[in-house]
Amino acid sequence: SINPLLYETQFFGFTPQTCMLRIYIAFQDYLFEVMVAVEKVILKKASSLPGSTLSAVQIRGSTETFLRFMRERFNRLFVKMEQVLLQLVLNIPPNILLPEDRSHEKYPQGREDFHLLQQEVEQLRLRYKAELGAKHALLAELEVQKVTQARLKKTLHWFDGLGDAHGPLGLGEMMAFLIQHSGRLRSITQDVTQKSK
Amino acid sequence: EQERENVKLAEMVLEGRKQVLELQQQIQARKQAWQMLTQVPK
Amino acid sequence: ALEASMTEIKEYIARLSLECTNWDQLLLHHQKEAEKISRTLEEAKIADIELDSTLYLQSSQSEILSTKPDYQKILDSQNEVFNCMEMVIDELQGSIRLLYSFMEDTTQFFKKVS
Repeated sequence: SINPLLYETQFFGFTPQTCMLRIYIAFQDYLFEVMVAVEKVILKKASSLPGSTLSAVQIRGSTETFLRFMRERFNRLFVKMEQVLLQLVLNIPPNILLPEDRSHEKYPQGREDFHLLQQEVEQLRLRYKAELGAKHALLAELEVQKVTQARLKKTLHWFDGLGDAHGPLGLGEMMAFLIQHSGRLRSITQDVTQKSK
Repeated sequence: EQERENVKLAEMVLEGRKQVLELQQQIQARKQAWQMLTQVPK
Repeated sequence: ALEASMTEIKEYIARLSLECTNWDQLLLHHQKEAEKISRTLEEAKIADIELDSTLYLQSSQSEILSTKPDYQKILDSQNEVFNCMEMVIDELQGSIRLLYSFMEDTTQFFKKVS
């Protein structure tokens, strides 16, 4: 039976099998590259050696034999390496719960728990409705505030037109002067009236 | 998310209420200053 | 053996796809519910229906919303301010007229006397 290694895939973001396959292919590619390089060197050396009877075809044959041999060795070793990596590295122990799955720790055990979950969902729905209502109410108040502030600023602006906070410039002083002056005039008038009598 | 948005909106509303109150107080102060002026000639 | 493995893998894929679809459908269901709630409130707003205050008093901002000032009263009080100012200015005008008339009378009196 296949173990699909789903939890490991969730954690790593790739399947362990794909990972091993990629490693295998990488090794294979490298082996092939090395063989090609080695063959080139041998060809060069063979052609430069005096009295060499080695042909390119012979060298190619040997290279292919060597490659086959290396491949077989590698495949055997890789089986062991794959086992170790899958068991010890690309593996999540069965008792481990990933942090992202903490909400599933207490999986609903039956009808009761499911019923509780449904109640919770309904409560959340009501809370959301209330919050949305609050948002509309707050936005409405902001609109009313704008209108009210504009009206109040208009009134203040009207007061500005009348003059500063103590009335039109100098009104207070002028009034005080007039009253003082009137007081003096009154006493002078009384004085003159008496003297003229 | 809606709760977070509402907190920001509520802050704006409180600020707006404060401004309205300040404007009202300023108007009251101006009105009272003018009213005091009528006391002078009395 | 290979065929059996392939069948098993196909079964896993089918099961996972089905679970994916179910989760997506559940999410869609919740999103639609949320949209429905939002639309109902928008329609009420457009139709200018007054929101039931009990609705948002359950929200996180209930305290702020329940202490809303009476903005209409504030706006209405501006009339009172202008009425008051009219009286103040009338009174000031009256006082200044009185003072001028007194000065006029006094000027006439001194002219007569002199």
